[in-house]
Amino acid sequence: TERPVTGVALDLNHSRINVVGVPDHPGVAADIFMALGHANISVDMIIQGVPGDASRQQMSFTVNKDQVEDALDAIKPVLDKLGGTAVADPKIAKLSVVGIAVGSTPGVAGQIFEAVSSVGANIEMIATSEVRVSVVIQDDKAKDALKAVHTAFNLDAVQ
Amino acid sequence: TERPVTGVALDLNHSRINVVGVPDHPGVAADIFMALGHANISVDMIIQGVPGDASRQQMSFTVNKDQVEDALDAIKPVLDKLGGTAVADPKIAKLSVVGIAVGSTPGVAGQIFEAVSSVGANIEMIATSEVRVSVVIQDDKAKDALKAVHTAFNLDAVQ
Ligand SMILES: C[C@@H](O)[C@H](N)C(=O)O
Ligand SMILES: C[C@@H](O)[C@H](N)C(=O)O
Repeated sequence: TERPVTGVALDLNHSRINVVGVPDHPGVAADIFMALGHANISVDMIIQGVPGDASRQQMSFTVNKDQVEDALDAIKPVLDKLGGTAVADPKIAKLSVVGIAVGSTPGVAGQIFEAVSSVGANIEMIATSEVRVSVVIQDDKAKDALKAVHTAFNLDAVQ
Repeated sequence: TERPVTGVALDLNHSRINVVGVPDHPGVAADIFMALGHANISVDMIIQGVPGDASRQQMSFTVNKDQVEDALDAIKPVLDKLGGTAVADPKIAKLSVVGIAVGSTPGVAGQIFEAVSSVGANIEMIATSEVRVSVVIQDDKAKDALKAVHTAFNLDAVQ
């Protein structure tokens, strides 16, 4: 497609929670996220990729900044029972780049990562689908990273 | 919303590649995915969540089964230069559950994980957005997991 990238949005409303050292067997993710559901907490992104140490798994998720304490409270009993710890990071920014086949067009994700890193922003989380590439960085470089992505894909041109 | 989940799809066309032990500084993700782009490899999902050991990062991505060798060849020079290793798993299945606010409606992700784990399938990767929850499991339990999600959300009902 001529224009794999059609927009980019900056989200400063969420905090990240990293959960590490949980057992890696069926039911663990269900327990954690059912607990959040019972506490009526809306989860923006869930990411689980490569495990931690042998037979322990880890995951990150993001919630609204004003729900971090409630989220940590909700999962504490689950982590106490299963083992594992949760650590919050309130100073994140999420950049989401959207477009038809943005995730699947060869090289586009690489160009997005290059634009973000060009301003010195370290990419802390990545989640992509065919139509959306989301990266999480520290919020101090968020506006620069947003500008760099705009420039890399000519998004500041008048449409 | 009345029906946060409107569909689920099973994808058996992709393999996973885990990249571990890469440096955690700006430019690393760009190098890896630009190399894949130059090799014209389409990446289906990229997931990076919690780091590995101190100052080393890790990520998973999925490519078409028939592109695994090309993908490993493409990133080898990058990993040789930066440090890090890549390991492929060809026997994965990806279940994607879609619907308005499927990711953000409290408890829905937890119910999806519960359905998948109810058939004994271990959840190996998770990536969610507001409208899509994707989980990766081993392919031997894929059909059972698909059925369980259908049942959990009444998706086999005639619409
Ligand atoms: C590991 C990789 O994501 C690195 N943090 C980067 O910004 O490119
Ligand atoms: C860690 C967690 O995802 C676990 N593998 C599960 O299936 O629930």
